[in-house]
Amino acid sequence: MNPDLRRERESATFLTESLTHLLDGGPEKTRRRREIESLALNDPDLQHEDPNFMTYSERYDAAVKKSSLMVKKIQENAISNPEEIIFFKRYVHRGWPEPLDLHLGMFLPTILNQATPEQQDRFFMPAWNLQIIGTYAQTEMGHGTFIRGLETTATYDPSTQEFVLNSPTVTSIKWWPGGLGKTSNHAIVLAQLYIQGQCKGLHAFIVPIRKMGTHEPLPGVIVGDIGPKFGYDQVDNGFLKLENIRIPRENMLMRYAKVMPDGTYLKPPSDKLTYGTMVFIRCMIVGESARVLSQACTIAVRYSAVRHQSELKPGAPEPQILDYQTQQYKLFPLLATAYAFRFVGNFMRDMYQRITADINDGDYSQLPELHSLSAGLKAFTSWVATAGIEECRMACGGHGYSRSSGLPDIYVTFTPSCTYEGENTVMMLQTARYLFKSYSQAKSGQRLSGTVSYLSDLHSHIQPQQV
Amino acid sequence: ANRPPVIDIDDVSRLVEAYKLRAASLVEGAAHNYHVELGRRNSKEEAWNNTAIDLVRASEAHCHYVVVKLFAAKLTEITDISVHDVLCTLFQLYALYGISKNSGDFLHAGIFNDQEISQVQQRVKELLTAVRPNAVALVDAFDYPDAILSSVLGRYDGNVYEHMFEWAKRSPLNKTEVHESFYKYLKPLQSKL
Repeated sequence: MNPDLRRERESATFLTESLTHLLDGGPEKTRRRREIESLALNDPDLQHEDPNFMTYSERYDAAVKKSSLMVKKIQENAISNPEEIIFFKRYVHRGWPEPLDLHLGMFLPTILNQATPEQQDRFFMPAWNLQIIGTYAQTEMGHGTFIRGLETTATYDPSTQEFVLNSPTVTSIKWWPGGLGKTSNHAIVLAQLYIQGQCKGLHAFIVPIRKMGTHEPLPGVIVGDIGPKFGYDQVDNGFLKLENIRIPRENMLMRYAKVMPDGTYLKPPSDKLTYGTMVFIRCMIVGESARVLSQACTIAVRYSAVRHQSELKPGAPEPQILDYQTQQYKLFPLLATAYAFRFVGNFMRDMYQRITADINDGDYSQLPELHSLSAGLKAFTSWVATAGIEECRMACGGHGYSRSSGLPDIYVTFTPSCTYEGENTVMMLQTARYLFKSYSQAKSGQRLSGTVSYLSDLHSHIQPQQV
Repeated sequence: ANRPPVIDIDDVSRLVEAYKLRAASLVEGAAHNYHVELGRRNSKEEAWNNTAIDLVRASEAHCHYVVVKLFAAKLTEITDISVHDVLCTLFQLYALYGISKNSGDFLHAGIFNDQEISQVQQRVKELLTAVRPNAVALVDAFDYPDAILSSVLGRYDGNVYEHMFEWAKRSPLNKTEVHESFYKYLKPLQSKL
């Protein structure tokens, strides 16, 4: 043990373990997390080379191998709690993204939340056993956050009771979904539904894209990898062009909106329900912001305690760089932010679960607040965390630039969250729309609830100030 | 200048209140600017676009308030006094640092005056000193094993330099003492000199 770090630990004014319990939600949760961590980290099958010394293709290959083993091990160890699956997955892949991220994080949750019980029977177990490997294809080459602008079409043909899916333009080619390039054989495709010439808006469809068994692309499906990116080297982000792909009527996710065999359309209770998976991911990003920022802070603070540089007093030994006020000013506000975001991440997770339960009971009243807050906090926390990781890297001097520091990888792995699941500025404007609406309601005398309730008290709070 | 501080900068609930006032002020300001734009152009869409910067700032302030509020709420749940103290210090640092970085908003809304902003900035420096003895323990509490951090600099045992050297030895360029590119490109060049 480095003597500086030992001294630092000995002089702390609180028990580290107590704080760890608080962060985990109790001693039992810490114990269970460590148990899962140990299952993944000590399993000889799940050891891997340092990806830093591998090529793009080698990294993808190693990640697919680990992902397949991971699913087997989850089943063998009977890990079924979603939170514990996330822990296990994170420990297996050591925090790196992997080709099954969208299968586990979006495809399966979408089926659970948006499919009818019959559809769940048909798709869930094959997907859980990796016979069906799915992704979530929403973003198009020419269309991102503004999902009403998506061009992919699904036209209902009542004569065969099928939907015909098409990518009518180059800009409508699905672009970016993780696992789409080479791994997946199915995709949940977001497309504009047309019935008898009328557009009914965006709906989700389960589309087979590769033949079961041979894994060859199906006729009319043009699919592949989009090439190297800023990071995410082990993930096959892909493209998908659909040319008159016919899927049965039962492949539209029909928990809320429905298309009857004769083409009769039943509207969902709320348009926002189509975007439920995206809201789920936005809530998760808040917690992820805390995780990556706390990792970057851990690296930078420990290194700043080990590193000695220059002199504070003439002739004295080189001090730890953590003793410089400028270093503290770089790192400690970020450390405080990491803690703040951790609590906010837990809040968003609980809020999502609570409101999802309400929705299942037919209560949609909290949905607008969930949409607004998840959009705003996703943007707020991911912006701050991304800038914070970079600040931590620079606080480590030249060595922060080495991949051995771990900081470049944390950065390139996390910074896409500022643009995926909704570009951050657009997210902030969505939140603004809700704030604006709430403000107008408050002004007209309505009492507001939730996080915007303060706007009801606006006129009593804001007093003219004497300058 | 002699006005007594309106807000006790160490009081958790007052700091939450300050962020609430800032958010309210920016939401109201954005709404006001939107209506001014609307009066000028008579197009809701154009007015919205011409107020977008103010609207984003209002959203950011709202989110910042929510974060501060939730952090403060968490403090009330902590029963371990030593943990409460150290997290309370972190809360103050988070809140006051945010005020110092966005001082214009707080000044503009009349929540703080110049003198109070100076106090905030001074207090941030004091809080850095207060956090310093617990900094390593605070990051240890996140409980990331070395295998997850994948960082030579962030190793739990702090034996950074030895492992940095070991890591470098694994670079593919070090598989041979002389890289083949030397024989292919540099040696022929050197032999001509």
